[in-house]
Amino acid sequence: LTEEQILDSLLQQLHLSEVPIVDKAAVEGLVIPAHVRAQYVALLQRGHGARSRGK
Amino acid sequence: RFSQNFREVVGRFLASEASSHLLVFDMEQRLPPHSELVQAVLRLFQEPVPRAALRRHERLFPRSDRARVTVQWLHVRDDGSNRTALIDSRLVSIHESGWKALDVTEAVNFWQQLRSPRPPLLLQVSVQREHLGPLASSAHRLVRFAPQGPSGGRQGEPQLELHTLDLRDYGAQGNCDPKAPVTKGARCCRQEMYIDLQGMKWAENWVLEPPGFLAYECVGTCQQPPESLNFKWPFLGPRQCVASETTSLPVIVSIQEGGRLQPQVVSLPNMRVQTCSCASDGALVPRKLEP
Repeated sequence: LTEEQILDSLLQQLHLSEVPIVDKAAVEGLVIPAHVRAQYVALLQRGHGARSRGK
Repeated sequence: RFSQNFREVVGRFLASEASSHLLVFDMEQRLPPHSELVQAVLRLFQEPVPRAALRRHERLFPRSDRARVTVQWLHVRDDGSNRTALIDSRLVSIHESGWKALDVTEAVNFWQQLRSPRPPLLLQVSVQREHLGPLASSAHRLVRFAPQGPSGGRQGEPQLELHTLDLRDYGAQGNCDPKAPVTKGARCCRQEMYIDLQGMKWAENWVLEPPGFLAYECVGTCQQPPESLNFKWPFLGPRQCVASETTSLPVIVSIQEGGRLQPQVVSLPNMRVQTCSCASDGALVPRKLEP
């Protein structure tokens, strides 16, 4: 798994053609709402179960 | 039919009556628990056609002496409904007799995906005209295979041959031992590999979670099957240590939406290795059985 593959996958999932410029100050004030975190944790736990076939 | 763009297409249904019979194979205990099915072969004994019938056929159809043999996997569901899947098909000549082989690996793969306790393996063998059409002969009526007898063991009885590899010798070994370095020639295993997202410039201020993750990777080598197996299946490449099951990775990123920054969850497919296996390039990837 390479850095490029991770970046390509992220851009593809977000339908972006390049990495967005994000202002550092804006991120520092950003709080992750509980429902977003809950969605993330649910996906993380489901990821350990749902398996896709590789090669 | 009701489209304005197409002239109505009229077809004729040509009855191609076929002789068919159902083969039942009890599969319990036939596949060892830790084995990989390389190939399943159905052997049918084609009985010789009597000379008089051959001569009569040649007078009527001098240019057509073949018939099509088709094998379908039959699954009878719990509710009594059934479904079939085409597994293999080949042409046989009425001038030949003896053992004919058909590849029924996919049928056994389907059977393996059924829930336990699994029913016997049902194979529907049908013999049809070589092709439909006015010139098709009735050669298919002269093709006969020795049937399955109740007692079993009759001369020429259909045989199901299962070729397997013992995964204790030819498989992967699960997770690598974190305490033992993976040396050259070590057996295929899944090794921890940590991906540090915080160290990636492009992720700064963009990827909020996770700071990094365990991706794992498949390392090591696989034992190659005995020469005889390679000889039989030249299309199979060498067995390699590959990621046979992977899972996705959820991340939280900051997205510009409506003029302000929003955190959003995105799932990246196939980012983490769940299982490593020894697999050959060119090997059949079992079709998933529809529910």
